[in-house]
Amino acid sequence: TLLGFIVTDLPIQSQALQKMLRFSTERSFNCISVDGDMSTNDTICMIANGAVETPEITETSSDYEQVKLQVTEFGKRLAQLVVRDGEGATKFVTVNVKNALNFADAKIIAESISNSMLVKTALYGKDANWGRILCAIGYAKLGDLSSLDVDKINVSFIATDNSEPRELKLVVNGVPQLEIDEERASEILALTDLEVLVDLGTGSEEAQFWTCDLSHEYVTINGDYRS
Amino acid sequence: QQGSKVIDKYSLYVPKTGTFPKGFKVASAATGVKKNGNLDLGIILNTNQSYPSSAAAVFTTNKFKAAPVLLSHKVLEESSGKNVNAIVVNSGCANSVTGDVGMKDAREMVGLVNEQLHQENSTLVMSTGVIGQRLQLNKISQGIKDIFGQNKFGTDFESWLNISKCICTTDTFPKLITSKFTLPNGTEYTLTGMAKGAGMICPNMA
Repeated sequence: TLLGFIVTDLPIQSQALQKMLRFSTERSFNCISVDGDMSTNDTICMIANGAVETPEITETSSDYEQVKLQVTEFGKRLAQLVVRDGEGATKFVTVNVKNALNFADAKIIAESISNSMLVKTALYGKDANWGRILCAIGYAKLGDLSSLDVDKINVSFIATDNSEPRELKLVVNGVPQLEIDEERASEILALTDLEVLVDLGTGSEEAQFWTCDLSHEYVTINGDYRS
Repeated sequence: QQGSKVIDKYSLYVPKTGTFPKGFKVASAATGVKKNGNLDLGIILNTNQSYPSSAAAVFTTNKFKAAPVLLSHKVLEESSGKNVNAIVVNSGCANSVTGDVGMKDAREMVGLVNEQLHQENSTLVMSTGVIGQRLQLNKISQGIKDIFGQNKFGTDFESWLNISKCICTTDTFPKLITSKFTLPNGTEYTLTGMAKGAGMICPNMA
């Protein structure tokens, strides 16, 4: 179960606050997974008490957009801590899907990859398994397939420690790179923080999703849980 | 041995200090609901009187919504998100799939805090933990009374850290972040956030 609360001393009108929280959640707390399970209790609430002397922020305020984006980035930071604490997690994984036809498609594809047990176990095993990533993209529950073009899709691992070469291309324009630099792949996958980059090449929208690997520890924790 | 590289997540991700928003105070207690005796009840309170507070929330879209979810949603609807000045949270028991009695128990939790605030519809409630069990209301009610009766509230870092601990279940570290921001007109404001979660995580809240 995910519970969370954000409090602020800014005066924000309640409708504006609700809209802000919904926007932020759609790009933060609704973009995380540990095990693909949705709880009966998940709740994020927010209170703005106006203790700071400044004009009330409504949806038409000039500051509304800035505060909304600050709340969104703040929500991302908090949401990512939950994934970092995923039961048995040894890897923190950012799944970046870009150049999609629309945000919803990008998010659905990122979620599909993030919830694939085979992708998550491959990452736990430090296996650059592009086939499982492509497979997860291929069965994503998209409304239609217009965001997917098998001849334009690119899948890479991105090194998160700023080492070079940063990008390890696994699939280029739909063609798997069979001569992968195994040594470089092992270096990148040995890091705690991983990034999977999927470039769909069919639009300009993008979404990020955060997940973790699936380890034996997860099974141990949840196997002997007694309710 | 794959996972052998153990990371000290606590020292990496738990702050050691922080500045917190004006006009909030927080309290936590160990009521005994958690078998290990850890903190398991927390209350956030808005003490600012200069502005009718605003509240908002997003909730799970799971079909089997827990009693605290249904009640908090109702409070927000009836209050239109205005003048909600408290959040009460318990961990150790999710009060989920508990039917009418679960709703009654959640209402009692909210009622106890509203009573202290001398206001109706002013408290949101959250619960997390084991599904399908009733809240041990005797312990939680006593915990709420002790928090107010002994004025366990504080605004210091330790108080904020403790309330982020009291909502934990299988978490290995409390999740607390706080940041200051500046508006174009130079006004400084603060966002403080707490979260819990380590398993059963793939929310789709609306």
